[in-house]
Amino acid sequence: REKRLTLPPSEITLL
Amino acid sequence: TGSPVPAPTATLVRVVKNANTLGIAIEGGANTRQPLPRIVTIQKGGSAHNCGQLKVGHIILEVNGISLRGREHKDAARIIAEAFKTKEKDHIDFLVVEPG
Repeated sequence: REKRLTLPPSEITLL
Repeated sequence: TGSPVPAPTATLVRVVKNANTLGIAIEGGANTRQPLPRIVTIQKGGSAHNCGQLKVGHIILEVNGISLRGREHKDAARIIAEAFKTKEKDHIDFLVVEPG
């Protein structure tokens, strides 16, 4: 069974 | 195959501040799916693009010797922005790795 990703995706910042 | 995966080699990339913008977009940071910041865009005409050595997909380990490990996205972005803004140096040193 596939392990679920529980961490959220990140926002993206333009620098 | 059973060959071991070689450890990714960190590369030090010096970006000279020769444009008005750094010109990278990053994603990731502590407590996200991407725990270290990753370059997702490099804008033409920015200092990073002019340098020619940074690539989309590079993961940033350090900025001017400051480790980004354990830093949340906003903190990592602030460190990079301040490194670009400061007049103390005409360049930023990025320690990057290719994703494994």
